[in-house]
Amino acid sequence: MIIAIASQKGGVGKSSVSISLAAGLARKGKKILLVDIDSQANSSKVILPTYQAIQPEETILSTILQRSPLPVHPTRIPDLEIVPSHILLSNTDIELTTAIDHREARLKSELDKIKDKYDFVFIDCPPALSWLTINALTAADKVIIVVSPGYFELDSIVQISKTIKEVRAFFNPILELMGFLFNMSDPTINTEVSLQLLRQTYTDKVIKTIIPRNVDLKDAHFNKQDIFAFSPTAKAAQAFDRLITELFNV
Amino acid sequence: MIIAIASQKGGVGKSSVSISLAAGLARKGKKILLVDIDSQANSSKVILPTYQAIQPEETILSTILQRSPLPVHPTRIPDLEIVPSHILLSNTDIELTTAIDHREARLKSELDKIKDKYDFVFIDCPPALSWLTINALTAADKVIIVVSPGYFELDSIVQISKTIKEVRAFFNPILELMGFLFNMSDPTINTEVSLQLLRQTYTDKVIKTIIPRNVDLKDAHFNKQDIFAFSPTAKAAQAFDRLITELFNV
Ligand SMILES: Nc1ncnc2c1ncn2[C@@H]1O[C@H](COP(=O)(O)OP(=O)(O)OP(=O)(O)O)[C@@H](O)[C@H]1O
Ligand SMILES: Nc1ncnc2c1ncn2[C@@H]1O[C@H](COP(=O)(O)OP(=O)(O)OP(=O)(O)O)[C@@H](O)[C@H]1O
Ligand SMILES: [Mg+2]
Ligand SMILES: [Mg+2]
Repeated sequence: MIIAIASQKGGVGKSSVSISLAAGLARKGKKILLVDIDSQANSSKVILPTYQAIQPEETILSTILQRSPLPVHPTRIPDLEIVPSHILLSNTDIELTTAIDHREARLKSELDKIKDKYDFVFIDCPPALSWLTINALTAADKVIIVVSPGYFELDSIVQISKTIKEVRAFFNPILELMGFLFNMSDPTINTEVSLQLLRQTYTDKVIKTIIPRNVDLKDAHFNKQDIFAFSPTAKAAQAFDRLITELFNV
Repeated sequence: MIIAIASQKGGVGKSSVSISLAAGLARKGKKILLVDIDSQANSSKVILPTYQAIQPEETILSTILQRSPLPVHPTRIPDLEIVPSHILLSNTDIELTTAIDHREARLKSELDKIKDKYDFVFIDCPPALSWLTINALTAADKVIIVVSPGYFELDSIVQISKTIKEVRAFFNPILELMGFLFNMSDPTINTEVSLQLLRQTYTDKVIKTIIPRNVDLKDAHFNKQDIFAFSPTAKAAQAFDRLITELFNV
């Protein structure tokens, strides 16, 4: 199963969720691939100890630009592999926009060749409704939309929902919304109001497990670790454990 | 003076800072224009009560795509005007990438015609190093890079600094870094470490005033208000007041 982790809104936790779900499932013995299609390469820099030494052709850049096979790298976690990103990916919209071939399916055509080796594939998306995000949604079976508290964050759901409908209509008829994941929940009225609005508007599509705001997650990233390696008893680690059970029955 | 508010990293507070500086200075009697060049239109939706009724040709879209004059709208705050954004702006990278004319100067050529009516112009940028951000940096005299605590956030400084150098070399020789603004500071070791690293690495370029994490800011946005209208005694309002004094001597 291929799952895209998306939101046009910046900083809601797409990379943190991608890393945590991928690492969490790998630690439970599932075979996992994490695909980083954001030119910031945040997931890549946390999960891949050798990231600084990697050449552009060993990243997703070569798949998007030259349609080469996906460069898969092992990580410190036995059952987790990663396709890292590269800053030059920020220029690929140029290449993709002018391409006359199926520019939306560059990722899909290569991912389909290797997806059967994995139980789950996660795709960490950039904060944009660009051709890179469309590539991720075209390659995916399901998509998780990450939402954090606030007006801008809730407002962003409208547009990503439209993009998902368009991708389903034009490029990927099986694409399904897995749900809205509420992240960075804290004991404020703002969080309460945000969660209430989300549940009123999208009811059964709101994932039950909520991820609390927990600075351990930020500290883990500084240490280039996933939350389970950094602090397995952290509130965020426990919440991601519950999330994995709810979504994947593992 | 034209100031771009930028960062490739999502969710660090670009829109919140743009709104707060623009509204804060306008309330002190300065003539202010806020230009929203992010297709999420977050600043537009907070500052412009009539945003939902606005047509695409009354937004920055017409300047970027058809090189029309900038559509300036009044706001509830007397000395604050805004050029709103539009979701269709997310497709403009397509238009800008294939343009043979000065695609980096679409904003500058129109903003230069009206900038003398204002004491300050602020440009709220998207979380990307796209042609839209390059347009903002080409039009600007100065740029403020917003940084919030965390590894991803500090890491993002490297790339935006490169982009600023490139814009200065190719498109805008006078572009100057006004400084790094530390936002969402909270009483954690993560914040302490982040601020320490920032000050060690960039020393005199780090703006002295720090904006604390303050949920009043999020609540203000829900109410489609700037922080000064929502709660003038809020910690964030007081911090933005100090910031305005430090940066603009007002
Ligand atoms: N539940 C949480 N509690 C505390 N901090 C969090 C949580 N989730 C994410 N973070 C932190 O918040 C910041 C933003 O998260 P992250 O970078 O994962 O978001 P993103 O959506 O991937 O951002 P971008 O839009 O830039 O790709 C990071 O510093 C991250 O470590
Ligand atoms: N100092 C602060 N204290 C608390 N909340 C804040 C603060 N600054 C910004 N916020 C909130 O954090 C979230 C992210 O801020 P904002 O949307 O302004 O960032 P941005 O950099 O413009 O995001 P994007 O990359 O999506 O454009 C918003 O919900 C905003 O209300
Ligand atoms: Mg990310
Ligand atoms: Mg913004």
